[in-house]
Amino acid sequence: MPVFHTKTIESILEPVAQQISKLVILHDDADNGNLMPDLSLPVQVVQQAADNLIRVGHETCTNSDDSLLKRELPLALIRVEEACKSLQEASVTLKSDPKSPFGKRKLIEGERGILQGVSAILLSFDESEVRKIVHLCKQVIEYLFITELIEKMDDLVTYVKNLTPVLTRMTREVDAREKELTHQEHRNKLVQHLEQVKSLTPSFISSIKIYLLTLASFQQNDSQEKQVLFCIQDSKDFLIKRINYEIKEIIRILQLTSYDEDEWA
Amino acid sequence: EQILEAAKSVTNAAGVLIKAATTAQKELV
Repeated sequence: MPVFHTKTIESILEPVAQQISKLVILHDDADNGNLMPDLSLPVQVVQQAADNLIRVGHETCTNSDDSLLKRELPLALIRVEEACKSLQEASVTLKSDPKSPFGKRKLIEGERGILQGVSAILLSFDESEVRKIVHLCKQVIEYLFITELIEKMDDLVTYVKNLTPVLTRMTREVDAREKELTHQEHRNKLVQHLEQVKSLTPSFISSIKIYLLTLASFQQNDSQEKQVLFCIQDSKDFLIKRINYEIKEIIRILQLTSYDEDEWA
Repeated sequence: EQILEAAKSVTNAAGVLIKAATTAQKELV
């Protein structure tokens, strides 16, 4: 089971996460009396990078219309800010007393804080990106349920013209997301459901077309034609339900993380 | 995205800091 659910998050956090465990092992006994080097310069570099991240994070919030991101991201940025304070404290303390157990503990605390803060920022941002894809999926679902408004061929042309770009974008985004995931099971499921949507959509459009053609030649008194019309209507509704189900499954999987093991139990 | 690059810079810098601290410790242990 991968620890990080996307390749991007994994590439950013995995190296430092491994190093932190080394630091913890070495400092397991903070009173070991070993001397620490002057860490002012590397701590300063972390501080500068963190300042930049905090600035970019606030800009991201300002430019986003995602209310959840606007609420969660600043909290994660504060965690990074707090972690930097611990690192600064560690640096000052260890400079005056290179054996200081307090300084060493502050160093570990700061490093852990950086990892947790950056992790929270990445998760918050990632969830916001997922919400954008989910929004696209929901737009496609909305389109599925307005077929009742299609009364003639011109309407169908307009319908297809409007649906195509949203559906294409949804497909592209889900496809890209699938490649980003580290969890193989989630990836497989996304591929399966997306393939279903792709293969069902032409049949769905055809069913509307056949329905309209049949409706155009419909004789009020012909019971046999009436029967055929009902069958076509049923087939169209069945396809709508199927595509709706597939997209809802895509949404569900998009919102899963590696930690949602119970979902797959 | 800018935020991902900025986050990467922070973890890289944090990695360098850990290396500086642990290398010195290893030498002394």
